[in-house]
Amino acid sequence: MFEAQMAQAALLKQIIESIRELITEATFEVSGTGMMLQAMDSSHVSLVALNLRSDGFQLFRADRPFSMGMNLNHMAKMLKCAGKDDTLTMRADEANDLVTFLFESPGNERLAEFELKLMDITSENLGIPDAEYSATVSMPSAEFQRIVKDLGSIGDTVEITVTKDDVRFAASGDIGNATIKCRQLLDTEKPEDRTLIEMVEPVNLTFALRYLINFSKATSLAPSVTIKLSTEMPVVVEYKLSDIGYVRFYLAPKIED
Amino acid sequence: ESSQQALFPYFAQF
Repeated sequence: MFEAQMAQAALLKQIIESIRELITEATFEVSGTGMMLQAMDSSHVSLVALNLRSDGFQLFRADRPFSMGMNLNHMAKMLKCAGKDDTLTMRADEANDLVTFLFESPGNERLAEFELKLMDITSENLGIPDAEYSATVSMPSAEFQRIVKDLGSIGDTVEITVTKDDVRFAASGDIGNATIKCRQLLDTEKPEDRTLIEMVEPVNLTFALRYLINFSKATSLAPSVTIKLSTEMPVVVEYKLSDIGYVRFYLAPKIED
Repeated sequence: ESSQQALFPYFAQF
């Protein structure tokens, strides 16, 4: 038997909205420690890793580990029926192939019950090494979204260069080119408005912008985003979900032929 | 021209 309750449905609504264009089907691995999901997009170029710790839920019970394969678009259809302030409860037992979503209004005057059919999804699971990164950049998530969208109007790829003083995003295309340079900024009103650059060694990598733009759909989940880079390694774009976990996006680099 | 890599070479499949 599995049961998990969130005080506000908004979080899960936003999480699914931010990943369902990249991956349409995914398996939620449930265990005593929480719910995890790991899935690659259809081109196997990017990967989403979601981790929701059990202690971040209002209530979390999983008698034994089990998997719930879901179509994220179908899940999103049901979550759209939840009010963002509704209490959200998920329930499933290994026996039947359904997961129940309960949406309870704040005044408890309305209780909605949706049952989603579960699916058998065979997916390659990838072992993601917990590596050290040559460069780690934290910045306001809205700023990162603006950068990738602005450069996306100039070219298809972005060259990211991190030195000890700044991080540079450069794009070029038919109409011309653009470079956006961000310097470290620590003394800000709110900590999440900081731009922090930790560089062990300089990096210079190229990535397809359309994936980074897609990742930035998660901007509403966290006020800041952390970008981790190492030469010739996939970039990690991480949105920390306060008190419960994270959504991490991985994207393989483009390599000069 | 640069070519897009897949994730497999970087992450071990298990």
